Amino acid sequence: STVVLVFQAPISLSQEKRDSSSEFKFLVQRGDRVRVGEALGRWYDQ
Amino acid sequence: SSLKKLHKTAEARAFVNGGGGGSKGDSFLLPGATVATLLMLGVLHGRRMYEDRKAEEARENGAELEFQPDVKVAASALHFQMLGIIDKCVSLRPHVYGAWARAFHSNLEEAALPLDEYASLREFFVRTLKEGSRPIDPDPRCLVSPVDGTVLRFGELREAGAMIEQVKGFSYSVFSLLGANSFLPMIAKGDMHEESSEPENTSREKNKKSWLRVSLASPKVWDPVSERPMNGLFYCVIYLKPGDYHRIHAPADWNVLVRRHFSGRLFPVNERATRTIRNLYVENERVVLEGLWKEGFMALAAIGATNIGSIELSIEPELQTNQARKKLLPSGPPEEQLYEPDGIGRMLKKGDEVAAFNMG
Repeated sequence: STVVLVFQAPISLSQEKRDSSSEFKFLVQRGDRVRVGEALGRWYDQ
Repeated sequence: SSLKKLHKTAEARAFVNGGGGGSKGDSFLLPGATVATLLMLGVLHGRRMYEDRKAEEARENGAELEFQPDVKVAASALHFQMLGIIDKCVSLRPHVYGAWARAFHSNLEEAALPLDEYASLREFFVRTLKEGSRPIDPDPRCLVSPVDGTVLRFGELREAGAMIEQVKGFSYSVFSLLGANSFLPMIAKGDMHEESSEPENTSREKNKKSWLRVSLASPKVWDPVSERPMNGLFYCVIYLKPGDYHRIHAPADWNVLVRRHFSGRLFPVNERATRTIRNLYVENERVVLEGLWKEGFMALAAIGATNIGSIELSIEPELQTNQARKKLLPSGPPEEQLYEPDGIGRMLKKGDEVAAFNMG
């Protein structure tokens, strides 16, 4: 079985600031084992 | 070479039947039926050679051949017979569950009950866990995994008609996965039509449109002051192995507004199948939950597989999936249930149980 999650999350306001701290970033890599409750991704307020 | 042999056989037959008594030229005249047979055999032989060559090319490209239907049926029958035998032999249960756990790397120490208390492999398969086995990350600015599993793919959906890659060369659209009535697809379809009639649009304009579409789907996050909305659209695909914990939890505080049930097939979803069966996730039976969280749109598609008998929703226990009647029309429209006739929906807290994959 498989689960696909589709969601909106914060991104930076401009293309130039794509690496700014407000952007949602995945904390996992392809092939990683994850468990319920572990963070898939995180973002920070500017 | 087959044709040559046949030609020689036909010549020999002509010689035996008429060649001995008639003129020499008659021995080369074959009856119409023989010619038709030869042609048919030639066509069949050619087709066989063509199919063999295609299969060889596919193998060279890394694809493996799909399982034969009769093999699937036999495996399925054997599987259910085994399940029945195991369920009846109580003393066998711990050994069988132990073997299952070893084969699929399950952690038995996490199971909520002792092994002999599971009445069937089905119960064991969908076992709950001991309290505190899965601590939920409390950070309000994080999204947590809804399941135990392996991350297959993740990324951002940036364009109209965005596709999620299944494997290299096989992609499926997010609209096909979630359904035509989804928040996003309804607006996206109009957008896609506009784009096709205006080929001169620059990629930047297209990008802005796609963001507008996302924002319309969840107006709460639309910020008309900024040049672009605050939120992007992301996806994450997680595969559950047979030994994994098979319950699904809310990845965030989430207001589920719609449920969609697509009765479909139950192809396996292992690595081999993803490389072999095109549109695997869109073909398989699935339940889609769609709603809003504090950052906007959120949808979760629970996709069944060969070993999954049904998908059970904690928030809608009366839903029945994997029904034989619906299998007759697997490509029909999804059955939809709105949870928000009064705008409330089903409120879930981060980590709340949402659904479970049942076995058999």
